[in-house]
Amino acid sequence: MNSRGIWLTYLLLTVVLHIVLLSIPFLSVPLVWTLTNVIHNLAMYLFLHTVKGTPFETPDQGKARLLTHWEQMDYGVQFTSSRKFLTISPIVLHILASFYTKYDATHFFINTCSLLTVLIPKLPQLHGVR
Amino acid sequence: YQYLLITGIYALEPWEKSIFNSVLFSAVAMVVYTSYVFV
Amino acid sequence: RQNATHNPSLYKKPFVESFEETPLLVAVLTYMGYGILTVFGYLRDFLRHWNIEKCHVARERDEQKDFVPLYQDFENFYTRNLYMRIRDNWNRPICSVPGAKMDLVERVTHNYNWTFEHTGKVVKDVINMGSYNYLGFAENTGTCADAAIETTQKYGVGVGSTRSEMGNLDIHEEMEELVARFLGVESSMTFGMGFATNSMNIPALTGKGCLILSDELNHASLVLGARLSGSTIRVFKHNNMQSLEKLLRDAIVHGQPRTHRPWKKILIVVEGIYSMEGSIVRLPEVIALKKRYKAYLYLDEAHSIGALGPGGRGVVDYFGLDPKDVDIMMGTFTKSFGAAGGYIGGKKELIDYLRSYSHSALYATSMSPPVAQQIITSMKIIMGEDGTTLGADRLKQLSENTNYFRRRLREMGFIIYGNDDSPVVPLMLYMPAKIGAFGREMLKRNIGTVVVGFPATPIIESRARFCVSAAHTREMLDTALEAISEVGDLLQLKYSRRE
Repeated sequence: MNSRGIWLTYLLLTVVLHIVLLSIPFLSVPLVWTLTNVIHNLAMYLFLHTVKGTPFETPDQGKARLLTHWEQMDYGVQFTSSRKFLTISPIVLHILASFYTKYDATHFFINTCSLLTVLIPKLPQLHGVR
Repeated sequence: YQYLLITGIYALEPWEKSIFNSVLFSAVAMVVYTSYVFV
Repeated sequence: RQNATHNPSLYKKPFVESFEETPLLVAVLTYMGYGILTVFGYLRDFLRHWNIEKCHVARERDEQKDFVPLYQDFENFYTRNLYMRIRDNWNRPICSVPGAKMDLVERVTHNYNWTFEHTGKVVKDVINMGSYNYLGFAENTGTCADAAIETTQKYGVGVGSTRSEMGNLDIHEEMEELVARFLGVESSMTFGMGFATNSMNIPALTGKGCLILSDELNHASLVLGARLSGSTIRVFKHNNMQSLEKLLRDAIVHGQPRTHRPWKKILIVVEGIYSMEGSIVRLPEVIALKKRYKAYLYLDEAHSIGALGPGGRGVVDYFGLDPKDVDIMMGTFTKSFGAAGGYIGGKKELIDYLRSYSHSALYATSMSPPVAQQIITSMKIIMGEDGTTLGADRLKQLSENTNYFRRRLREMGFIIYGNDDSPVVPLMLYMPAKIGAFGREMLKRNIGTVVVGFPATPIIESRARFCVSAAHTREMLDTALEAISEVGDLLQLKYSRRE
C-alpha cells in the first residue's frame, strides 16, 4: 500500500464507481452517494479486514496466513502514512455523502453504520483481535 | 491489442473477455447517455 | 537521488546505477490490470467452487474434507488465476545446452495452459537471452567437456558419502586450493549446491544473540539461512548505505532488545550482483562501514564471481579491493563456470571451523567429480593457467557485450534498471498482460527470454530480465535488439522519459 500510484488508483476507482452509479438513470443523487459510500466500505472491509493471508506463497513459513491485509501492512507498524490515508478516506466519503443526502436521517444512519464497519477494525487496539 | 494489454484482459479466456467488454461497454454507454442528458 | 554515490572518493571508477521511476499513469494502469484479473480470479474460483467449471488444481477429496487442509487455498490464488494464464512463458523444456543458442521442445496447450502436449517438433537455434551463462562455459564441446568426460570415466558420477567421511576425494581438495587461489584468500570450501551453501552455513556462523543486517532484496537462500540461524535479522533498503549505517549505529548504541547487552556478532549480508535488479553492491562503502563499526561482512557473489572484474574474480576485483577485507566470500559455480554448487572462502581458521560445523559438510554428499572437474578446468581457463588467452578474451567479450547491450536498449527508450557494468539487464514491462505478451512475441522471433512478475518483483515493477553472455556474438545481440525494439513498439514498452 506504499508503492507509487496506489493511492491515486484507489481514489480513481472510487470516483469511477461514483460516476457509474450516477449514470444509472433511475437512481437519485442522495441514493447514489449512499450507495457509493456503502459499496466502497463493503469492498474495503472485504479486502482489508476479511480476507486473511496472501494470494501467493510467502517465504515467512505461513506467518501471514492468519493476518488480514490491514494487519500485514507495513509489517504491523501502526500510524504509518498508508494507514492514516486509508482511515481518513472513508471519513471524507462519509462527510460528502452526508452533505449530498442533505443530512437525511435514514441515509445518515446507514452511512454511519457503514463507516463504523471500516473504522472500528482499524483501531490499533484491535490489531490481531478476533 | 493495446486495449487488451492495458486492461490485462489479454490473459483472459474469450468468454471472460466478452463479459468484461459488455460490462465496460454498458457502463460507458450509461455514463455517456447520462452526461448527454445532464448537459 | 537515492542512487547517487555519496562517497565518490571510495571508488576508483564511476559507479553508474539507475532505477528510473515508474511513470504514474503506467502505475495506475498496472494496478487496474491486476484489479481486473483479481476480480476475474474470484469469478473463476466461484465457478469452480460450485462445480460449474472443472477444477484442474490439486485439492482434497470429499472424504478428506474434515482433515487439516493439505492445500492452502488462498495462497494459490495467484498461481491458479494469474500465473496459470501465462505460464507457457516459464519452464520451457530445452533439448540442448543452455548456450548462446539453444533448441526448445515445442509444446501446445488445449486448455489454456492447464496441461501441455509436446508436438514432437523442436524449435532450433533460439537465441538464449535468459540463461545464466556469463562466460559461455555452458557447452558440450571443448576442453571443459573433454576433461569432465575423462573424470567421469575415472571417478564415476556420484559420491556416495559426505566430505567428513568417505566422500572427500583428491579432486575436491585440488578444486578448493584452486578456488582459494582464484579468490586470493587463505582457504576455501566447496559444496554441491549453491542454495545450500548459504542456507546451511549461515546457521554455523551466527546464532542467538547475533544480529544479521540483510539487504531487502537478498536471495531466498540468504533469507532462509539467516532465519535458520536464529539470529535477529534487520533489513536495510536495497544498496542504501545510509539505511545500513543507521541500522549499524542503532545496533551498537542500543544493543540487544530488552537486555541492551551488546550483540555478540553483527554480520552484514549482501550480494555482489542482484540478479533481479541488475545492481552491483556498493562494496567500498560497505567495507568502510564494517571497518568503522567492527562488523563482519558476508558477500554472496553468486552472479558476480567470474562475471565481474578485470580478472573475473568478482566484485572485489571489480572495485580493486583487498579480498581479506571481506570476512566470508561466498559464491556459486552455476552462472559463470557452467557447473553447479557453491564455495565459501576466507581465513583458514574460519574454513576449518566450517568443515567441522557446517550442515553441508556433515550431511550432504560431496560434489560430483565431473562437476568438480568442470569447475577446475573453467577456472584455470579464466585464470589463464591453461596457456591460452581464452579466459581473458571471454571476460573482455562479456564486458563489451554488456555495455553495448545496455546502451542500445537505453537508446531505444526502454527503462533499464541497474548498473551499467552488470550483465544482468532488467527491462521494465510493468503491466501484467505485457509479461505474457512479451515472452510470446519474443519466442515468435526466435529469442528466448525470462520474464518476471509479481510477487517475485514489486507489483508495479514486472520486467524481462536479459542475461548477457560472452558467447553471444555481436550479430546475435543485434538480432535480439532488433526483435526487442520491434516488440517494444508493438507492446508500447518504451516508457523512458530520459533525454
